[in-house]
Amino acid sequence: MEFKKIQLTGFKSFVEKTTFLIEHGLTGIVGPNGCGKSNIVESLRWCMGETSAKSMRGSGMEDVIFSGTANKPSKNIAEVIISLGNIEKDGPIQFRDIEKIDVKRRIEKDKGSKYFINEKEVRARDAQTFFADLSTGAHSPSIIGQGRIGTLVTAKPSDRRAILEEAA
Amino acid sequence: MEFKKIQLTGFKSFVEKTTFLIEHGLTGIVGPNGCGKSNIVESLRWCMGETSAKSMRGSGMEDVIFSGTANKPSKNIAEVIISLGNIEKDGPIQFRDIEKIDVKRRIEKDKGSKYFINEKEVRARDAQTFFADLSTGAHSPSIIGQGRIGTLVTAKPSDRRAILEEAA
Amino acid sequence: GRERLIEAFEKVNRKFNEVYTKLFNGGNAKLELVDSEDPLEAGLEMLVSPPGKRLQSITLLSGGEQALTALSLIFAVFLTNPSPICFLDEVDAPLDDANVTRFCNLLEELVKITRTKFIIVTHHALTMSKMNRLYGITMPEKGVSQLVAVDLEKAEELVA
Amino acid sequence: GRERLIEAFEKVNRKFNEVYTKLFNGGNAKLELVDSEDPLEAGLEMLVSPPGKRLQSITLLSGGEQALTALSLIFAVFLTNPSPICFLDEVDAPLDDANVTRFCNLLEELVKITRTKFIIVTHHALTMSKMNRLYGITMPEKGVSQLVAVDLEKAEELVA
Ligand SMILES: Nc1ncnc2c1ncn2[C@@H]1O[C@H](COP(=O)(O)OP(=O)(O)OP(=O)(O)O)[C@@H](O)[C@H]1O
Ligand SMILES: Nc1ncnc2c1ncn2[C@@H]1O[C@H](COP(=O)(O)OP(=O)(O)OP(=O)(O)O)[C@@H](O)[C@H]1O
Ligand SMILES: [Mg+2]
Ligand SMILES: [Mg+2]
Repeated sequence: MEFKKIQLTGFKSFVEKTTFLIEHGLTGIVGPNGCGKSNIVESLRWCMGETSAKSMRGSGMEDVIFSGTANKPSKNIAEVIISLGNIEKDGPIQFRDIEKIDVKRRIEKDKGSKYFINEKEVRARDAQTFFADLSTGAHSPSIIGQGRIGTLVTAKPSDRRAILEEAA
Repeated sequence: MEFKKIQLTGFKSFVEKTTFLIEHGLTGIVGPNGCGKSNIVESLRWCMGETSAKSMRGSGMEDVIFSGTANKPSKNIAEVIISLGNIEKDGPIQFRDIEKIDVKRRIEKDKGSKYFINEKEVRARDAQTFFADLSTGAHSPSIIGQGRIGTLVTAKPSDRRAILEEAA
Repeated sequence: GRERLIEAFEKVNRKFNEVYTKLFNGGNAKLELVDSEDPLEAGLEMLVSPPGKRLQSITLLSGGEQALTALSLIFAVFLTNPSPICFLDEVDAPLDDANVTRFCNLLEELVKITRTKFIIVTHHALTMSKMNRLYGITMPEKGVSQLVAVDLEKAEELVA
Repeated sequence: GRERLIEAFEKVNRKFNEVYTKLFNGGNAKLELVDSEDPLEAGLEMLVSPPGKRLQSITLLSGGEQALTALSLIFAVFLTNPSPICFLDEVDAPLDDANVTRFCNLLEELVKITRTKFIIVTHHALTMSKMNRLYGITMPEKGVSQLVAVDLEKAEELVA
């Protein structure tokens, strides 16, 4: 199974629907300070089932909804879709025969988050398990947020051992 | 009163006596990773009376003594001297008529740190007060260690207020 | 005690907005004492918005924006009560080129206003080019630091 | 449970030394389980020495050395159990040019070994030059992000 793209709508500074393709090899994301690069990385973790608003730099999960600018009003809904292709039919068992899988997370002001896999509502836990079965996920060592690389060095040895469980 | 130079001997990666001049305007320190740039910044804070070994990246204060390399044996003593010039006779009262002031801190294995001002032994507190009277010091906002700039943003508001006391 | 702190707060607040708008080339910034009537017990909040953006919690700012905001407060305190020396260790690491340039312009201004001696540790070629002089540190013998004066043009080789 | 963890530990330990010596162009690195006989309760220690330097607490390492050491462990885990994607946000910020080059060479090797798709956020011109493609993010309307495909030569203008 392979990751194909991420679609963001109303997520932080991405107001209108933006599609970010996930392609082979090395893809660089560049741009000035504050333009939205880390927001894209966070949108991936958020859709994978991140539960900590603090790890997304907010105080509440609604902080990910576009909150408006001097010239644009805020939105009420934020949505991120991760699209995967399954041509090789090798995904987790219940998805083995499905060629295209869209995992969606959507948050609405005062109504909390909802998760969907191919438009069917699921629990947060199902989304998290789906990505864990692919050896990835919001807390996978393969996703390193800005400023996070030093934490491995300053971590307590017992916390650091947790990274081994990702290899097991 | 003005800062003139720092002399380091046996301090971390500075084995033999090294003299670093503190000159007017903007002075850059450059070099590859691990060559010793941050060690110089730490030597200044150490000599000013820093009491936390952790803030010097060590577990004990003796960690600042040169611990040897594959080809060189370790040392038993580390010493840093900050030299100030007082041509304008405007320093703290007890030093007002002295034209040259050397503040020295010296640590010896198993014997702890000693402080000296112009070769006369003083308490750590006296060195700290000396620099505080000059609006600087190990914890002054004017000395920003590597990776420390983010802490002001993530700090609790009550901790952040402490920085105002440096302005008062 | 309390009066001196309030007076310092007001001076720093003015400088904070001045420095912030220089580093961000616009925008808005102010300080606020919160959580207590007594300034000696209060917390210090930074309320800022980069140009064109709305006021939000500073935690939501980007890495570079947070660094510039912190520097604005540090330099505001510094301008209120200048130190004879200022050592900055890789504070430009998260900044893009445009912000590094504004940061260096600010340093040049500070040198004129205060007689402070600045020591700037950096890996940024742009920052190096704005310094009055450069010292390089190398390890010709592994694990042993050596200090050398550097020709500004030679700087790039040293960093690599 | 325990056996799988011990087996993972031994694989990761081998890879850790391999990756470390690539990133540091020498030196020595190994992992150790400490504080408990039971691997599920133990702590994980990294015992490393950069080329020519003696084994010391990793906290004493420089900013760049700590980043490379952490990356060595992360990639060792990654090589033991590859993910389909790997997102790295400004991990090259504290690195000098020589280390950025070694880091990029390692990425190119990892792409060949695993079929992982790498997304690298960076401000470093050297890193950009090693990418297969670049996407730029700008804010033509302040506060609103816009994604654009970038010509590798045009990258510098975008970052500034
Ligand atoms: N809910 C939101 N609505 C609108 N804008 C937001 C929201 N949350 C965050 N932002 C804005 O997004 C910007 C941060 O973007 P991001 O962290 O992705 O920047 P970046 O490109 O990674 O920059 P840097 O290079 O400095 O790390 C901030 O300016 C912040 O104000
Ligand atoms: N007591 C000691 N004896 C010998 N070497 C030491 C001692 N303490 C620290 N070191 C060495 O000093 C080096 C760190 O130097 P420093 O932090 O000044 O590097 P730096 O030039 O700031 O690098 P960077 O650009 O990565 O921040 C480390 O390699 C460390 O092993
Ligand atoms: Mg960022
Ligand atoms: Mg350093």
